[in-house]
Amino acid sequence: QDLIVLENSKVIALFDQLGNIMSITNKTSGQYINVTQEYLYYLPSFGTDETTQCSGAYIFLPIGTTAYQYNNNTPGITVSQGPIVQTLTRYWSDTMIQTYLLYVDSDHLETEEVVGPIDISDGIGKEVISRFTTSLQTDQTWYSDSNGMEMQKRVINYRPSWNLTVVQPVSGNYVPVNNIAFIQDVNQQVQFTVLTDRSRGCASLDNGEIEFMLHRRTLYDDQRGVGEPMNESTQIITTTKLIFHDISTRAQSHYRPQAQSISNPLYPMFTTTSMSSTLWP
Amino acid sequence: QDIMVMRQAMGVLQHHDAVSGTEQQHVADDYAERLSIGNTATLQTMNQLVGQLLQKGKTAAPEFTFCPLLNESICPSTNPLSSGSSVPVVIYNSLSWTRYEQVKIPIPLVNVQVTNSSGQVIPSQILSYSSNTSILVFYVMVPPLGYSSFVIAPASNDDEDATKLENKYYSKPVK
Repeated sequence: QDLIVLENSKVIALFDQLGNIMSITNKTSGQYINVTQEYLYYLPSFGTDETTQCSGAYIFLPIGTTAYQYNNNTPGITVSQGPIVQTLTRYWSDTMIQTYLLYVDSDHLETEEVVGPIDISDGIGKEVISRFTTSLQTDQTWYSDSNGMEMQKRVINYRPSWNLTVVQPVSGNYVPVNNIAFIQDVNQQVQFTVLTDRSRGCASLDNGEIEFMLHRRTLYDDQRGVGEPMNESTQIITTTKLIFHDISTRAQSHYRPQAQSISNPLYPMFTTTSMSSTLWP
Repeated sequence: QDIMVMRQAMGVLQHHDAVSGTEQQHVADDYAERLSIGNTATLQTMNQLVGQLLQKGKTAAPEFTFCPLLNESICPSTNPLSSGSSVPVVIYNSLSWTRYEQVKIPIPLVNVQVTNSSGQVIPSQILSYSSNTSILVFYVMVPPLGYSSFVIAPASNDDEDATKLENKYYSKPVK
């Protein structure tokens, strides 16, 4: 009945027995955040009585606003402790695996996700998201980078330059994120930052929430020019970094290099030698 | 000139449907092929460059191999470990600041040790995802736009256990 703890000198991440994340503590500032994470999916629209518009490559159009649980079975949990990294792996199936990694002295928690191929036996397909729900009071606002450089303020059901009529409450609020997205609690002066390894869509549809599109597999052409369904049959392996920190200039300048590190990883090259390990260098 | 093919592929992939993912599947396959051909040419250039940097006197420049899909579970370049050979690894930092980060490399066995360029065994750890998949993790410090080299070698049970080394190698974050 014990909780699972991943802890280093800077971060404490608390998980329940099923490996669901519960909180992240920043040991430097002493502040903590309640956070849950779920894998959900939207049902892609395949047309209604009112419109023949389907969800596809150009158009993200879910049926309704409900996001369904992507994994209904209980995952197998593996926890490992080591001198460099502690891990917690949640295994639902070969098509859905999540691993949390906390490296020694690292100020962030990393999550590695294996998603897909998405099951299409229902004949509809799925648009799979990862949703974080936190205890932050975010005032209907979130931020994401528009081009990998400049952070843009996003407000739900609002555009700064025209009066928005909300037609689709989910996809109408999805915006691009290239590397960085975050939500802030201005009163507590804390921030939950998510660094992605690829461009995605993201939205904050409710207070304290932020969700990211992970993988889409739709079975109908959206009639916008592609001419075929976006039947993505691939498996993706993606890495996301989670940072909980204070709102300060120092903190803001800190995650930018981390985002750069994700998109410009260290590059190993291999050779062979018959020399000893001490002689070759 | 060798990497022009990659520059051309990158130019083609500025097309809006490649950026947004709104191309047909056969076009996506074509983009992937162009990138793959460009990538291979670029790796060959890196092979020549790093080989010449490591060439000593009149000895032949070492040949390098690559595992461009390191987020997968098998890296053929580390297979010589299973036959007892050491595998030197040179790590390139494409950013303009010193980086102190972990690297993860798939290896075919679970008992190895990592030596840095000073000949010291450094802490490392094995992550086992399954019975036939092991990932070696260790911290590296790499200078801006530069290289660091390490040697991964099969270890016997008598070797110094890297997991018990002091934490001194990763106790100094880079400013």
